[in-house]
Amino acid sequence: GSSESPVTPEQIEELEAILLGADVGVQTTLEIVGKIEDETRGNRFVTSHQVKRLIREELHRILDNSGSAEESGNGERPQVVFVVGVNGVGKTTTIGKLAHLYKSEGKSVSFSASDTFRAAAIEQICIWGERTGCQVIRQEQGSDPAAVLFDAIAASRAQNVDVLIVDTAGRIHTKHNLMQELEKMRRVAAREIEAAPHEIFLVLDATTGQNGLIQAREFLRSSGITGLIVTKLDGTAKGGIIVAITKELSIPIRYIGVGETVEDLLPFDPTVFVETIL
Amino acid sequence: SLSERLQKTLRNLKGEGRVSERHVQESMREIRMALLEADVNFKVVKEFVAGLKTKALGEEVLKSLTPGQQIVKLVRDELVELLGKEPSELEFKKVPPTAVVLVGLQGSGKTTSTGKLARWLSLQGRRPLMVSTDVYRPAALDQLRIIGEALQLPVFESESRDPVQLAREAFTHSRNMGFDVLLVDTAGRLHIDDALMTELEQIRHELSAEEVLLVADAMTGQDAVNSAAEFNRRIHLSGVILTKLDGDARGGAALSIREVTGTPIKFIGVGEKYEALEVFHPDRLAGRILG
Ligand SMILES: Nc1nc2c(ncn2[C@@H]2O[C@H](COP(=O)(O)OP(=O)(O)OP(=O)(O)O)[C@@H](O)[C@H]2O)c(=O)[nH]1
Ligand SMILES: Nc1nc2c(ncn2[C@@H]2O[C@H](COP(=O)(O)OP(=O)(O)OP(=O)(O)O)[C@@H](O)[C@H]2O)c(=O)[nH]1
Ligand SMILES: [Mg+2]
Ligand SMILES: [Mg+2]
Repeated sequence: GSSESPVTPEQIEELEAILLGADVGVQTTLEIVGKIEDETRGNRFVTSHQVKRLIREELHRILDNSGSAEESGNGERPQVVFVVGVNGVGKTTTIGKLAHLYKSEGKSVSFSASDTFRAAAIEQICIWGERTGCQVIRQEQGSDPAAVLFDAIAASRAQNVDVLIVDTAGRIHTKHNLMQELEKMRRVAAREIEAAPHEIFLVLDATTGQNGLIQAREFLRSSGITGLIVTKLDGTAKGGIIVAITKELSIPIRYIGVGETVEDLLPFDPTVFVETIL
Repeated sequence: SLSERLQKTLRNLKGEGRVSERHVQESMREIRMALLEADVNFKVVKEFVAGLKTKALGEEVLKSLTPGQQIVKLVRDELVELLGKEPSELEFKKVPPTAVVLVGLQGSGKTTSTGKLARWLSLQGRRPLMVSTDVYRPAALDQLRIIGEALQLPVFESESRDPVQLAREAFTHSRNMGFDVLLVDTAGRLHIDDALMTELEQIRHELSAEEVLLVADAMTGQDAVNSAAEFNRRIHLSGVILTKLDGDARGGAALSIREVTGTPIKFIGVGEKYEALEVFHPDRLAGRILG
């Protein structure tokens, strides 16, 4: 710590344990420590309680506008929602949960089974369709994801469905061809329905470390992201990387996943999130 | 890269002649930052850097004309040592079948890795049988069946939907039909889910499993120590498969997992296709973690 700051090395260590341990990351942790040192400069000493309060305030300052944006419904039908992200983060399961939520709001929902690559991906989303009472538009494994999307938009439009949720294959952001495939799907949607896709949700696994920031940057840059969903927060991981993501990219955090059943989706609440970090 | 950062740090201090304890302290700070940015757990970093500092204050570095390079070499060697020096193989029972159980958190790549291992073993001339005990995830049994069809390798199926019974039936079948290895896919689970961790203990016990492989995602952050330690405590791991290394995650979780469980990393996953499985090389991962 700097020489005039009353924050002791022990307090800094405690602070770092909380923030680093939550995956907030080195850079953001250093910035928060720096801010706390600035705010307490000139004090004779600062209590652990004050340090915690200052961390809480700083985290809230970063996160408090992140959950507030309303989903951009604009009366077009269907609203098209893409769910994207790297492999295994919980996209398909989250789609089941989103459908359940939308239906509880009185909306009709259909799915586009646009993960045509992975073994049993289509079977998996079809089971979520059965569980939630949503039609699934599908083709065979190996078909073109954009072609399935095209069919799904046509079918959803014909049946006046309110929301079409598009399941996509997991993809590592460093794979240029896969990111191009996603961008092609975005163009297909935009061509069919003006302002589509109305939402592109990036799903992040709460256990992810610093790579989560790179994922957010790359997906944002490549095809755009309108919101984040952080899954597996029912585990012991804190998902602190979203602090760095929000700070740098200001993408709204919409929902969190807290389990494997259809009801385990909650709107993001910065207060609850900050308290679990502290 | 770390070596560039260290060279820069030590160049800035060059005016003081030979490298001093202060130079080493500054270098340790750079190394700590690099490891934290690579997702190594902060407690593991603290211990690692403390041990490193002691060695860096030794004769080799202090007398060296190129202390920066000396320190980089020291860090790399220490990392490789920690990660397990040499490749570590699967252990097979003298009397087949050998049961290999794949365990881990949700979505880490267990089912895909089961297929990859089956292909790997088959190419080595062994006869693997796969079985899924994941009766929870939608289409999990379909997933392994489809993988078996794609690989043209057998998957055991039965009417049972009890994971422990499924494991038992598969083991009996593999023994009767002369398979060399039984690969057991399990459902993803949280290490804090006591009921499911107990189920895993029962599956392991049922198979007197030779190999219990933790399948862990290379992009895992600080939490890697928590889940790995608990899986190891409950069911004693024999190896780790680190997946999704075809991404750009630095993979520091590997160091955390190794340090906290002492378990060797045996394989890495480097893609979604079934051929994307490699034997683990500690020196390659050390280079990647250091960046
Ligand atoms: N505990 C917990 N598990 C979750 C959560 N969300 C998803 N999962 C589990 O994570 C695993 C992967 O979920 P999927 O929905 O298949 O993930 P995905 O992103 O669609 O995976 P790919 O399509 O293969 O890239 C499954 O076992 C899910 O049940 C969550 O919020 N909490
Ligand atoms: N890029 C990449 N993807 C991988 C790798 N290993 C697995 N995957 C992908 O990760 C996702 C999850 O793989 P699964 O095999 O379903 O994971 P799991 O651990 O069985 O998931 P649960 O059973 O739900 O816990 C799939 O999309 C796989 O194709 C890898 O090494 N690299
Ligand atoms: Mg999926
Ligand atoms: Mg699985």
